[in-house]
Parts: sequence; C-alpha cells; structure tokens
Amino acid sequence: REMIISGVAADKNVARIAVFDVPDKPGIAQKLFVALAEANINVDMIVQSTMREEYNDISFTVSQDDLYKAVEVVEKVKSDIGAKGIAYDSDVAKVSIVGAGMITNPGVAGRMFAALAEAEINIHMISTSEIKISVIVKKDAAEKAMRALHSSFWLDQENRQEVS
Amino acid sequence: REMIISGVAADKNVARIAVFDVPDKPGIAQKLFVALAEANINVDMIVQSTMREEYNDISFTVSQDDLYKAVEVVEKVKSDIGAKGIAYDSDVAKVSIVGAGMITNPGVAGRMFAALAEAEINIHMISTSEIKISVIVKKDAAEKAMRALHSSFWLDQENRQEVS
Ligand SMILES: C[C@@H](O)[C@H](N)C(=O)O
Ligand SMILES: C[C@@H](O)[C@H](N)C(=O)O
Repeated sequence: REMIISGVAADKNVARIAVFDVPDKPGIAQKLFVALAEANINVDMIVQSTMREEYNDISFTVSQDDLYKAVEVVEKVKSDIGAKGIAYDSDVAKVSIVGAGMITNPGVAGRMFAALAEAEINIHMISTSEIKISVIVKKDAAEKAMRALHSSFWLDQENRQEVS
Repeated sequence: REMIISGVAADKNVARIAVFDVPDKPGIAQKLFVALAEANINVDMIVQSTMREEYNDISFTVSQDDLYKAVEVVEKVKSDIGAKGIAYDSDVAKVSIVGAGMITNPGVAGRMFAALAEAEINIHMISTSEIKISVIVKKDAAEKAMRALHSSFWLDQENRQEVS
C-alpha cells in the first residue's frame, strides 16, 4: 500500500479537442478514432466521462502540431458520428504526477487537486492510471502547477521532469 | 514505435459514479476527492472530459463494495461542490488492454473500439495512459468484450488476464 511519487511532468506541446453530444451507442468511438488513426494522428489522452440522456462527449489530446489536421478529421466525421458540436484549444498543457501504487492510495488525487486549487489553477480534464494522474490546465499555468505539485509532494529538484 | 499488447484484463468488481454540472472553477475536484479519501475510499478511474458553459461533469469508479459509502460521501459534498445531479451504477465492468508504447501507435484505440463496436458493446467511459486503455462497459458484456479484444489483437489464451 506504499505510494511512491517519482516525479512531476509537464508537457506544453498539447492541444485538446472535444466532440459534443454524440449518440451513446456502439460504433461512435470507433469511427472517430479509426479516422484519426488513418490520418496518422497520435492521440495521447482519450477521455469520455458519462452519458447524459443518451448522448456523450468525447475529449482527446494531440500534439499542438497535429491540432489542425485533427480538427480537419473531426470535421469530416462530424456528421457521420452525429456530433452536435466541436471545440478545440491549443492553450493547454498536460501536467502529471507519476508514481507507483497511486490507485491503492486514496489521498493522492485529492492532494494533487488541492495543490492545484490552492494555486488557483483550474482543472480542465482529468485522466488516471495506476502509475499516473494527468490533468489538462491552461498552458501558462504549467510551471506554477509544477511548483505547487513539487511542494505538495515534497519532491526535490532532481525529481522534476519537464518534458517540454 | 513498436506497439506491444501484452494482454487484456477485465474487472467486474467495479461501480461508477458521476457528478453532474459542477462549476468549472478551482477547488471543486479537490473537495470531492479529498472527501472520498477521508472516507478511505479507493478511487480507481477518475475521468473529467470537457466543460460546457462553465460547468463540468466528473466521473469516477470504485469497487462495488465501496459504492454505498462513496455515494454517501458524494451526497454529503453535493451542495458544497454545487453539483446539480448524481448518477451511479454498479452494473459495470472495467475492460482494459495493457501494453507498451500504446500512445505512439495511432491505431490501437481505434482497433479496440472497433472490436467492441463489432460485438455491439456500448462504451460508457474511456480513460487512457501510455500502457493501458480502459473502458467501462455493462457488466454482462465483460466476457464478450474480452473475447472480441483477444481476437482483434491476436492474443492467445495465455495472455489473458481476468482480474475478477
Ligand atoms: C460515446 C461512444 O463512446 C459510444 N458509447 C461508443 O460506444 O462508441
Ligand atoms: C470541474 C473541476 O475539475 C474544476 N475545474 C476544478 O478545478 O476543480
């Protein structure tokens, strides 16, 4: 049950895209992500949270360089997947805490979110795995987020990994 | 750029909770997850996709045994975080493909979603990391999902990891 946070990482070469109100039925996620794959676009985070009245939203992130191409793909499949709207934003950064045994430790996520809240940083997207909790924040909040997480998790400077 | 899928896993001891229309401002995620941590509830997936008109939804999963306790916590903080509604569901399973280098391979997610769509399995939630793509599906679809993913990714029976 030991939790080990090995570091904090920030990636500013990120853009996010959201697809709104797609019918929540089989085949929709497939159409969208197969189309992106066929255009050779690397997708990093894929986040789909919860349905409302038979519709769902799907968000994902790509590198900033791929944003234009990705939006083109999404526009192409938009009617095919029945999306009511699209939004995208390159003014974002992905900030992550990386560790081991995160999931078995209830306090980690709350502590990460508390550190960001105290720094008055709004959390746009959240995605978790056993070894990583990633959030999307405004791009210019990335450094401030890193410092807040460092100090909250008592990480010294050597553990700091800034990706870009 | 090599993609290696090492296996498919299914976990049926899962329940999901969604919190709807919380104000999209700092401190909301903190309140919710600190409260869950203080009640000693292990949270597995946390998924927050995209804001709509200053509001956001947050979904997360817990073990089935913790659902009742988790819902109590969410009800307690509901007005504090300004949530307009709550939904929860224990009739779910988490199905994951596990590998290495997933993110650098555009085709993996699309192929996973295509396999599930072909098996007519609806995808409720999606969360990704470099080594894992997890979806939430209906509980009774778990085995069918496993078989579909096995056959789509050419995994023989030894690679199959059924968690519970
Ligand atoms: C919304 C989307 O994920 C849909 N439920 C699907 O299975 O493709
Ligand atoms: C919605 C919630 O994540 C909010 N944006 C927060 O930062 O806490």
